[in-house]
Amino acid sequence: QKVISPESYIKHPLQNKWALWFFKNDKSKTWQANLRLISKFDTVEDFWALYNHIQLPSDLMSGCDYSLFKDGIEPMWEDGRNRKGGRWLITLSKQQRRADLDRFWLETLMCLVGEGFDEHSDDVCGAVINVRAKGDKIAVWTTDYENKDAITHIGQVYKERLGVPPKVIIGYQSHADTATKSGSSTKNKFV
Amino acid sequence: GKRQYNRVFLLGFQFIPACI
Repeated sequence: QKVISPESYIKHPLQNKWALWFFKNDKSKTWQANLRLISKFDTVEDFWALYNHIQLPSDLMSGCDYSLFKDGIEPMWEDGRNRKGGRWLITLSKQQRRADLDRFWLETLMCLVGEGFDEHSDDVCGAVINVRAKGDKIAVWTTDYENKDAITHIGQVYKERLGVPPKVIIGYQSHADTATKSGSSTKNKFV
Repeated sequence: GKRQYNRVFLLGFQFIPACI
């Protein structure tokens, strides 16, 4: 009789359970009504089963978002874990949709599910990709804009993982500042 | 400790059918 090693049939558990959300812009509905939970997963295998099954960001209609958040955190500023938080924001040029968008998003997902920010991964709430005609955006959301050590570590690792050149500056903004901004840009708390 | 997986490890599972 053959003994099968557990490695061949037990799926690889992730540190956290994650929820993937989809937002489709329908102006006749409220923002919250346009936000749908797609699925949750907590293993490497189930992450890929979901990822391989859904459309790439570059194939989505303008106005759509994907959000990947830890189970129990809703992808909105109002959630208790986001209220005092902020985001590292990557803004992409129109040319980058073809070259970088899908690659950046997959790398972002792998940073999250693989706990790529070391002990500071606990500060991560999730990530959001906004597909927009005027320019796409990807952001990693963290829980507390005052946690300087966590935020700077996450920013440095994230920039490296995306392969963003050192001379390109990325900014971290609090959700409170984003929510109350008057012009088109929010001031950076960290760069 | 934390279950940390690097990109090479994760990518290695992308096209392996999972036993469910």
